[in-house]
Amino acid sequence: SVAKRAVAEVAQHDKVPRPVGFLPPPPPPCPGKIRHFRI
Amino acid sequence: VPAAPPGPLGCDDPESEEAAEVAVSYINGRSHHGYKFALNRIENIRVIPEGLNSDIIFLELDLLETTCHILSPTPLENCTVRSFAEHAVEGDCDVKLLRVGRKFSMLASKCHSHADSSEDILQVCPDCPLLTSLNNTEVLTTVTAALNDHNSKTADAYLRLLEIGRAKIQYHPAHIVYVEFAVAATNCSAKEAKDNVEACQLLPDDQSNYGFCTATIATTQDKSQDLRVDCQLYGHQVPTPDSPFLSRPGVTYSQSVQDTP
Repeated sequence: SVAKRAVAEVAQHDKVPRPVGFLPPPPPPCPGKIRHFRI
Repeated sequence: VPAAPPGPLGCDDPESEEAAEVAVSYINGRSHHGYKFALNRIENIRVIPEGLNSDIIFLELDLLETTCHILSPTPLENCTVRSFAEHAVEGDCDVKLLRVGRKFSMLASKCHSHADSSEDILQVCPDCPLLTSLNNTEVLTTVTAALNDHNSKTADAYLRLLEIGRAKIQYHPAHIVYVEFAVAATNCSAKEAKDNVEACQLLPDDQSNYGFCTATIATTQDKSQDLRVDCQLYGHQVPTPDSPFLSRPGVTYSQSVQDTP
């Protein structure tokens, strides 16, 4: 009989390491910066 | 491998800022009412390729009113943006430019300006004076009294009112009316005007001498009034070409749109 093997919780050290040089997504291109204040 | 096409222009890219600077200079340069506006934020930019090395650029700009009247010779970069507590006025502009190579030229602009909401101001500054209508009776009385007071004391040219730029009224803790108005020198001295004010006409464009006045009238508990006036003339400047208008809060003007073929 085929038993579904419980997938062990991935141990911390097994977590897929982030690729080297992973950069956060660039800020959205617009709207731009506020130069004085928002009203 | 051919170079990948450049990504979409971001609102803070140098090229976007260059285009916005051309647009703001155009809007201020073609306005002859109210105050100069400065760039506060580029809300959005859209680039539509137009052909070899040329694009149509649509910008949505967020401007803020400065304290420089539009007739002031002060360069925009030296004009202070009106603070939030002074009851700021915002301009929203949609502009269309043509870019050929690195050169931008304006095709059309449409602007709408509006004052910040009184609730926002009072929330931050309960006693701050708020903008009031320019044809408010107290405002008109204050402008008239201030101009008469200046003309009665000056040894220079007799000044005539060009336009009221803005007016605010404070109710607490004292009742104070604040006005700002643009003036122009006439061909009379203040003394001559006493004899025949009808003869005093604005100087022709090639000799025009504009100025700006600020004044307050404070009314104390015992109903006595304290009037303060400060008028400064700019000296003669070369007149600028006519233009659409921007800085009447709440009013929308649009440039006659010359659509590109």
